[in-house]
Amino acid sequence: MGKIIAVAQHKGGTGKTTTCLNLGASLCDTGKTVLIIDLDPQASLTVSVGINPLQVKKSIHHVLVDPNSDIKDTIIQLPTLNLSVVPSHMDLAMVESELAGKIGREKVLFKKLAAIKDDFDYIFIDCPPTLGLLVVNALASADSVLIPIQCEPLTFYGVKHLLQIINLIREEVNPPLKIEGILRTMYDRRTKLSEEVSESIMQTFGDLVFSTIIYRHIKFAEGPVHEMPINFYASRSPGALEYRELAKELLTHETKK
Amino acid sequence: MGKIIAVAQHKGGTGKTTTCLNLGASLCDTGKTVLIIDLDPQASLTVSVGINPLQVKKSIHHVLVDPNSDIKDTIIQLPTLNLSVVPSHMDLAMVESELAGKIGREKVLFKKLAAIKDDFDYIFIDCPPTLGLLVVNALASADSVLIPIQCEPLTFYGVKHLLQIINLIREEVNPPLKIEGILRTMYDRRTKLSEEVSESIMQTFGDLVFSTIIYRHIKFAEGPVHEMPINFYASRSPGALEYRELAKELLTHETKK
Ligand SMILES: Nc1ncnc2c1ncn2[C@@H]1O[C@H](COP(=O)(O)OP(=O)(O)OP(=O)(O)O)[C@@H](O)[C@H]1O
Ligand SMILES: Nc1ncnc2c1ncn2[C@@H]1O[C@H](COP(=O)(O)OP(=O)(O)OP(=O)(O)O)[C@@H](O)[C@H]1O
Ligand SMILES: [Mg+2]
Ligand SMILES: [Mg+2]
Repeated sequence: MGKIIAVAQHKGGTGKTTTCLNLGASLCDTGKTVLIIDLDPQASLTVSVGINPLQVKKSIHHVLVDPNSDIKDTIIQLPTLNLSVVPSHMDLAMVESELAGKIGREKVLFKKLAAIKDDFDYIFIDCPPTLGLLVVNALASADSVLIPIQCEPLTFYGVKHLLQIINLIREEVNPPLKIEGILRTMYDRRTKLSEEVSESIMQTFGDLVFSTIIYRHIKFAEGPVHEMPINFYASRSPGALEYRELAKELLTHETKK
Repeated sequence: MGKIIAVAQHKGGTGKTTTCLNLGASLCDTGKTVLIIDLDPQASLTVSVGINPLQVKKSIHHVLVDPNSDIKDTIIQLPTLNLSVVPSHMDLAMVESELAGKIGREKVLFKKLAAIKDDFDYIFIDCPPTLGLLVVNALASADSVLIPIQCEPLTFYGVKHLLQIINLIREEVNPPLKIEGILRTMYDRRTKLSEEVSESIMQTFGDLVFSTIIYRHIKFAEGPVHEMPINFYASRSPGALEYRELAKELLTHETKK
């Protein structure tokens, strides 16, 4: 029933958190139930919805390291935002060493998610900018992975490596893993560079690329100040419209390869 | 003789690599000798100077995991750019597990740098967007740490945590570690938001903050395409002038606390 989408991109600052929050919120607006799991020790997603990570009693960290924990105990409902969130905490940074050497450490999240997979239409996993154990867990538990690519050269160069990891996860631990799509983000209309990188993305990844483009709009950066998705504080802004468009596109297309 | 500066900021995409490259290049222009160590498995710095990480025979990875390796064997001189670089490689991502449990694993880089510390006026260490073993090594071996802060809320919120880690490193492994300065980056003049975050940065960190601000200029993103620092492909652009200004400021101020 529920679809689990990992939002992964190891290049930093490419719009993963912004995409989880605003795509998630736009799907809620169409009547879907959405949970977002903040899997980044920096807890940007958590902070962006007004939750203070230091005041979180049970975070995704507990879920991963305590075999007796239940992920349901960590879910925070945000009725005004119509979203649910599993918050993060900086202790999550220790997971790599806490689970080191443990058999089956790539599938810890997968096992825990089984308990709630059918409680939501969509479960987004906001990944940190790394390719370590946290991202491996996200990819091992996801039905599909959505890859935001900032329309700049460095992000584009790095995608090959991410796709290798995805293939490896598919072979070793999660054969059904698909690519939900590649999302061009932070496209700066004022520059030729974004256009060139966007064309390279289209040429390299063809049908995998969402038609919807998320352009650069400073309104997004205000999100954490308002502590809500853009469709609450600027619902008719171009940025809000673009994520609504993306939500429509997600609902209508089959997950590709 | 040589000064080692770690450029660290765990929030992604905040200008660490761009600062290492362009501040480094601007210092070269004043006659200083500069080495940049790419400590990020994504190898953005390496790629930005036209080196293909996949063709690198000896990278910083070898230096960290092979006790018999000599960092001098990894240095690539780039005479046209007047810079030297120790390249990275994606295998660096495995260092966390390769050095897990090894006594003294926080000071591996420190020991290796001793051999070349006096060969350069400045050694910059480009850090990945994490707070793991690689960044710990960088902070444990540095004389000072330069912290780029993108003028947006999420980056500002995260700085406290980074400063906690710096204090911890100072207490446990590197008492002389200072803060070189806090650098406001990617300041978007078109928005009130950058101004507000910049003021919060000034109020919170006072004298630690460089007076020089690096504004948002799309010319920076072209860097990896030209495979050179901005003062080579756009030497009279505002962005190039700002990093030259920063180099002057660095040379004239005492490293603060
Ligand atoms: N389309 C956009 N236009 C302008 N700013 C944006 C856009 N998308 C995101 N931002 C801003 O850019 C910064 C980085 O975005 P975000 O935190 O979503 O990236 P990320 O990939 O999750 O970063 P990290 O790698 O650190 O997890 C944030 O301050 C965010 O508000
Ligand atoms: N002042 C600036 N104005 C506009 N673009 C910039 C500026 N500084 C950096 N950029 C661009 O923003 C992107 C991110 O910058 P950069 O790679 O230097 O950040 P980073 O902190 O090293 O990222 P990561 O966390 O992934 O290592 C790059 O494409 C870069 O060219
Ligand atoms: Mg994020
Ligand atoms: Mg970088």
